[in-house]
This record gives sequence, structure tokens and C-alpha cells, in this order.
Amino acid sequence: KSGGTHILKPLMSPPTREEILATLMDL
Amino acid sequence: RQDLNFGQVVADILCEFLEVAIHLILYVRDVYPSGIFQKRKKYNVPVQELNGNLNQYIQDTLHCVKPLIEKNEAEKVVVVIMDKEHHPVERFVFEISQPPLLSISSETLLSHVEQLLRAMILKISVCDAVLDNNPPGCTFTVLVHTREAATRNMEKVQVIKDFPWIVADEQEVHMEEAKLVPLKTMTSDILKMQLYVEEKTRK
Repeated sequence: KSGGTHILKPLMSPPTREEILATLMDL
Repeated sequence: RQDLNFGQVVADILCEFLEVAIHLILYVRDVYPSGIFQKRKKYNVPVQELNGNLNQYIQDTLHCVKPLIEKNEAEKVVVVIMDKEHHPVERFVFEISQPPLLSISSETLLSHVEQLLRAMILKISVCDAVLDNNPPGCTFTVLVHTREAATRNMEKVQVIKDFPWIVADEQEVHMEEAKLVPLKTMTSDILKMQLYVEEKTRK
């Protein structure tokens, strides 16, 4: 089972550290 | 209860555990600032929990993974920590195997599973002692290794509208010069699981 043929992942990435920090700044 | 769906029970237990484990990994491996975590107790041990968008993202991910676990089609769930260039530096691999169908006979059985999961959580909470520090600016993704070709499982995993899944890139899966760090193995009547970390030797 080499390669990515048996492996799935969400298309969207999680929020980054910077995005999380920016959200906190806005609060 | 006789009408309990065995696969559903295992999937519920496992997804609840994976949620706690993912939050804890992100905390222990410093992927997000410690200030956004809140201390909670799960399995009677202290864990760290995220709120907001990030929590929703993890919940959505696991909600989609659940049907695969229910049908015993998920072989591994992997939390990949990647550097700024999106190259994996660590892979936390949860290797899952479920025995052939059996009925859940008593609550004692479930309580035994909980004790085993507790031991696994404790091991994650101290794993930074055996791993090297990660470079700054890391991100993460969750991969699901399926027993059959991923395309056959695409429909099962896509249970949330606006949360599409794709086949993972080779770049996220493959890690050169990695060492294997075994963390914990659990064996119960309803679930067997191995947790190990593949760590890049030069991060």
C-alpha cells in the first residue's frame, strides 16, 4: 500500500498558529 | 442492550478518544500557543482542550472518519505535524484493528477499555520527553489510511457538506530518514490499537 492511494485527508487545512493568534488579538 | 450496534460503539469510543488525543498532541508538541488550551479532565487524567474554530475542525474531521471506523475500514489514523514548507516532521500513528464481530456483554468490558485508553493518553502527555523539539511555525493534518482503495471510501467519509476529502499527497505521507518511537499498545476484546511516532531525524 505505497503512495497515497489508500490515504485520505480533509481538503481544508486547519487554522494556522498565526490565524489563531490574529483572532485572539481581534477579541 | 442486545440491539447495540457493535461497530457504532467502537467508533464512538475511538472517536471520543482520538479527539482528546489530537488536542493533547497539538498541546504537547507546541503546534499552537499553550494559552488557547484549557485544562480538562478526561479518563480521570488532566488533558488539554481547544475551543473555537480549531475544535470545530477536529470535530468535523472525526465526524467524517467515524463511518470508516464503524465499518472497520480505517486501518490507521495519523496526525501529521508539518514544518513551514509542509514537510512532515512527526507522524503520530494510531494503528487500529478490530476483532471479528462480538457482542458487548457487560459494562466491565467498557470500563476496562477506558483504563487502557487512559494509559495511552498518559503516554501522549509525556511524549515530549522522547521526541526532539519541532521547528517553529508547524501545522498539522489528519490522514486516514483505508483498507480498500481510498476512492472507494470517498463517499463514506464525505458526510459533512462543505468539508470535502481528497487523496493525500505523497509529500505528506512520505518522510525521509525517520526513526520509530513506540509509545503504547493496547489490547482489549473490542479494540486493539498501537500508537507510535515516526520522527524525522533531522528536523
